[in-house]
Amino acid sequence: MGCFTSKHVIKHTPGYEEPTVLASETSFTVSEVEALYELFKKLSSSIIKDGLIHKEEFQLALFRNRNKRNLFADRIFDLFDLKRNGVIEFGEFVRSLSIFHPNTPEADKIAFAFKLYDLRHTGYIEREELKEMVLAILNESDLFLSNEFVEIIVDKTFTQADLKGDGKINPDEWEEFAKKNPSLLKNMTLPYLKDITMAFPSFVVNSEVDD
Amino acid sequence: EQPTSMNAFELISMSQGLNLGNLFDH
Repeated sequence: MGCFTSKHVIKHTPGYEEPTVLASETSFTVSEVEALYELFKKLSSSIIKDGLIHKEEFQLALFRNRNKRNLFADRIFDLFDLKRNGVIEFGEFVRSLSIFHPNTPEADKIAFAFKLYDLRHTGYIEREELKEMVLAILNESDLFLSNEFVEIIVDKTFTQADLKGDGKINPDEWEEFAKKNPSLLKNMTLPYLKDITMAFPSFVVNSEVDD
Repeated sequence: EQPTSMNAFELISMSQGLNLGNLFDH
């Protein structure tokens, strides 16, 4: 006679990946990945209860408003959506957030920032893209600068970063520029990711694994 | 610091639109 024991049947979200696997590939510990899973479950069920983060849910979490969008939130969502299927799965969430971990190598942050700013996926940051991003920031911040000043800022930046002078910033030029100007990577690190379980005790779950 | 004294990427990196911290504020 067959014997089946079912002490705990844990139903995970679609796209769930084992914390031990994700911890081995990222800057997070196993218990931190488990804590992130608690956060992920909240975010991914805030509107559509399918265990996947849709863009509206991402916007709701970022802005407290499901309909508010901005250029950078769209870009970050697209970069988190590694499979390019319009939703963020748990593994994608953890791997992408890991870029922002203080212990993640600077080179990874530089590469991620380049992809973020390469709006049209041409492999370069082009002048028009940079201007578009500056205008988006100004619009978002309710700051007004005349077109002339925006042109000055963009021109000045290209003078410093576009070493070949071909009107576009390639990944090597970006890397060099970012290393010379560390403040550019400030938004690529979230200090509290270093110990999520301390910073966000509400996400702490009883881990069965000792890190 | 005046916006015009920064380079464009510095301006962008200060953007609240890039602040992922709100994801954790639940």
